[in-house]
Amino acid sequence: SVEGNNHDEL
Amino acid sequence: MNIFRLAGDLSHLLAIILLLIKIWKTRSCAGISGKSQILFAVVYISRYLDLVTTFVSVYNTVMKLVFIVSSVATLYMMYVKFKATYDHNHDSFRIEFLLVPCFVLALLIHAAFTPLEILWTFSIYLEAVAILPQLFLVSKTGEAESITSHYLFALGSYRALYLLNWIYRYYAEGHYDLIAIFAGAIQTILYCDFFYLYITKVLKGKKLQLPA
Repeated sequence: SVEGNNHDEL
Repeated sequence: MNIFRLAGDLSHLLAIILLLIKIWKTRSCAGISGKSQILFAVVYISRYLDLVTTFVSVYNTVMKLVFIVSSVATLYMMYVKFKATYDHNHDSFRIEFLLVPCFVLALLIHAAFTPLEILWTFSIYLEAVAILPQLFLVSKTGEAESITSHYLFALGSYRALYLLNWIYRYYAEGHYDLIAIFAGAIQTILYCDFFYLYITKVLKGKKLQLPA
């Protein structure tokens, strides 16, 4: 799935 | 976390440190585009607003704070402390031609229509083109100090390493984000010309001279 709001990268 | 993303983050951190060293040691920001540094500050601030809403890890929080503080410190050194050495004649790229389209594109293409997500997407698109004023400045002056070229190499390498990180995460975790991948690919492609000059010239001890 395309990543939604959980951005765990810088 | 994987080795590609860690190497990318460390390369990014190295770039920021190299820039601060260059400006502090030479007490000059000659050859550095203040416009690009403004765009980078906008990128970090608009991307890291989630510092106040979500906690990912100590590493994530610390690095975000380091990037925000160092980009503001760079702006302070360029526009206040060493203002006299800022080459505003050559640093003439109209950054509004980057800011507005990136924001409009973020309103059109995003993963979710929420303020934080729109700003995150805007920062992703903006980061892809944020180096253009710097590359424009180097092309206008026709050369760059060696430490400036090391800064650009580290900065360009960081997103190239992130591309490897996204390939790894796709196969290892089934995770991918097309917005970040497309923007990251464009961002890395913009450095290709510079990478070629860096590898063929700077690594051979020559100065980075662009063909006039």
